[in-house]
Amino acid sequence: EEQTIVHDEL
Amino acid sequence: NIFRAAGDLSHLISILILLNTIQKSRSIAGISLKTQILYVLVFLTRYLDLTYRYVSIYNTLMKLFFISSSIYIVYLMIYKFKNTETEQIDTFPIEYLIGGSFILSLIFNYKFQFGEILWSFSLWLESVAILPQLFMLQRTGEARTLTTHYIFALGAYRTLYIPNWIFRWISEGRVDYLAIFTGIVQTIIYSDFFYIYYHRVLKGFKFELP
Repeated sequence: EEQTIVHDEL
Repeated sequence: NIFRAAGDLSHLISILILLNTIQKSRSIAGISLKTQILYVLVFLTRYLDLTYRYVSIYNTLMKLFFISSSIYIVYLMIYKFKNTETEQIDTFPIEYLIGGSFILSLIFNYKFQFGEILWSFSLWLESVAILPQLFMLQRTGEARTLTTHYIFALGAYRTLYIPNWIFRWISEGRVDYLAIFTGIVQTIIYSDFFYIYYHRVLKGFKFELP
């Protein structure tokens, strides 16, 4: 399963 | 973490300095409209995810602030304090920056999905968005001190994110390759400016290019 980055930065 | 907080604060301060400078002097002399338009594009493409992705109330408020303030600044520049003299030296060909960022975002993204491509596009575009402004400084050879503070605070934001990414890599194992790479590119673009800022503005001299 490919890991995606959580976009929690600005 | 402290780097992230300082980075965000610096980002916030940069916008406030810019707004304050424009409102107080009632002039946009020396400020690149093209750079400001690129920031509207950066914020819209990156932060419109707030309509379908919730992170935190802090995150949402910051995104709303950056989108609305950048649009407001462009509005001020075009309608309220229009300055044809400044416009004439604001000649950087931004279509290449936009086109290049778009192509790079199609090649480098975490998933070939609309939202992910937009996110990547915004990172690439942000890394070069200051170029028209720096180009203008180079042409005029000097700048108002407040303008240099604005550019410094804006550059410091992404620079401070670099230790934040290292910190998160160590503490959470989180590595955002795209953000890190574009953040480093952005910091390199600023490095020349940082150097002059440090040597002149902070020592009380006028910002003048050698």
